[in-house]
Amino acid sequence: QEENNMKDEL
Amino acid sequence: MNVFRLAGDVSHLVAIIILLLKIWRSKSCAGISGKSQVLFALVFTTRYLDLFTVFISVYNTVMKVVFLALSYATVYLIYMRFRNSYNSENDTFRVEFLLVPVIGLSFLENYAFTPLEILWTFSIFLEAVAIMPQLFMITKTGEAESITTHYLFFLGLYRALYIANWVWRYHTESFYDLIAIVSGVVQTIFFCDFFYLYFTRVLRGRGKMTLP
Repeated sequence: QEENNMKDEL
Repeated sequence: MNVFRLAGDVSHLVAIIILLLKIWRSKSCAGISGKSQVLFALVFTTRYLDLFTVFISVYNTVMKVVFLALSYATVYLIYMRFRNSYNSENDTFRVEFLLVPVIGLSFLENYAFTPLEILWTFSIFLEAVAIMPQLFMITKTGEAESITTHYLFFLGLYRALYIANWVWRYHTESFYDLIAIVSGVVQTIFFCDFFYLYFTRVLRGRGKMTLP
């Protein structure tokens, strides 16, 4: 799986 | 969202509130490192720049605003309102020794060479070392008030819970954010020495934590 750095974390 | 991340955010909020209330009620910031609090305000500022451009959820937006507001309020209390009680003579950690490597690394190691992404990476790396001035101040004075140790406990616990969150997300949604994980592990490792002292001294009802 690709690194998805979705910024949904605080 | 999972229980580890929620517990982590709550722990983080509790830590920030413990410190702010301590300073406000005692009307003093003795024993508190203003430098660490400035670094935390910088962490939130550089990490939450997408506050107005990206909407994730009400929770996400509210927590970002709360963290920003409380961290700036803490810095204000230390450097303005109760500045006569600020122990600048003990808060002598050279923050440039933190900022220079963190800035350099965030330009070297990031997901995209864009201002927003580099600032986010900067905030992640900076958060890992932002507590250094406070821990240095405690080793220098040789003691910490028990309230301050509770603040540090919840602050250290928050990122430890985030590590559990990352493990959980890796196994449930194959999500992983390597920069956040590596930095979060380093950040938690820096608290290990404190955790040892916290469990062996403070929780034994010794009141103040005095270093050996």
